[in-house]
Amino acid sequence: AASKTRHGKRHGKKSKSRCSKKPLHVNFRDLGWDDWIIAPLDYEAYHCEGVCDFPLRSHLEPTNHAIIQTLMNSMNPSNMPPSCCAPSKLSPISILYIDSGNNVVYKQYEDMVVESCGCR
Amino acid sequence: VQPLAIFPPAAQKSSKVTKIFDGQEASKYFKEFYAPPPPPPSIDRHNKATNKDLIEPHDYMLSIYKTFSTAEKLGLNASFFRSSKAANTIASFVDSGQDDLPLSPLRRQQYLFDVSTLSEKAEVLGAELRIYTKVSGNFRISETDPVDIQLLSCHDQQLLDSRTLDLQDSHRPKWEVLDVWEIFKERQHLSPGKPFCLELRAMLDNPERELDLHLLGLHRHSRPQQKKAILVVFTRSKKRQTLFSERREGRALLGLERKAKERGSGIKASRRRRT
Repeated sequence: AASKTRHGKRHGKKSKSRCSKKPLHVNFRDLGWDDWIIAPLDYEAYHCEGVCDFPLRSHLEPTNHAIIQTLMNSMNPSNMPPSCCAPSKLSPISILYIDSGNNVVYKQYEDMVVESCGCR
Repeated sequence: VQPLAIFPPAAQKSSKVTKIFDGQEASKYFKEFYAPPPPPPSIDRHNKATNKDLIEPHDYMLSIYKTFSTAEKLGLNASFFRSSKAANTIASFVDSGQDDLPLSPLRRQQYLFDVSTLSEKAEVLGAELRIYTKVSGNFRISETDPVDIQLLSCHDQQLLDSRTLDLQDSHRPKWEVLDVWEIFKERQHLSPGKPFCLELRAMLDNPERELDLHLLGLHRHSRPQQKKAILVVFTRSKKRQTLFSERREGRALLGLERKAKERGSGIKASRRRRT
């Protein structure tokens, strides 16, 4: 086992953090989409990052499949990868854009911002 | 800007805006909400003149966006607002009709809207015509004589909706809103793919006669883009649409073609990058 500091953190090789949401700044200008999106030109969102390792935490709301896969991974990592850290809840955002007929359209797009991450 | 009020279904309506926020948070959001619209994008921003730069969104559409995106930040579901008619898509179509010669009297106007980009599968929850009126300073009328603006079907001259102009405050510019939901649904069903057409006239009582629409500031000559009439259609699509579907619908190709002209052979690299 790797040696631990007094705060319980591991020394040496940086361990991967558990599956959680991390800040993500989305900029439509950088994507080259500012020629059709009027607003917003950028917004604050999240992405999911980290490992789904055994034992899975309940706040990650793992699927039953993820529990099995994680257990199998813990027993034989070379045979089975861990389950995936992925968005488990998303929320919409409003977008004002220009459609193919040059009309200005408001639309509420579903699943644009990660609210929580889970093991899937 | 004509402010768009937020009306949650069960809340009571105050003079202008329903009070749905409290304390400092409310003042912060309303400050943002009523802030003047952002300046129109410059034509030559970073030497990239796009269609977007040439299209000026109507204040009403900016207002819709500001209201609903602010609501989202507060965790409110925009579809509950009365003004949204529970729609998740609100499309605006700018009038493409033309007037006759500028000096001839304008008794009637035909408004034409190309609604071909509207999905036939989407459920239409509402449609309204928004027209900008500004009564001419030369127009004098006694307070007892109401002026009705009437909307007729181009197809059979059936009266669709009418609005009595408020002449007490008539010399201030104003957007009049006329409900065209029924006729829009009917026309969409009967003549899909054809431009949506509406006819407008202004009637004066006693003696009953049609007014010259110039007097109400309805003529189209030298009218800026943002003051042109718009048809606003409220729809709800159950199908979850991805952002890429809009991207695919022509705009990407148009953009690439335009950029190719600007940059010569740069298009291949651009297309590769997008792919």
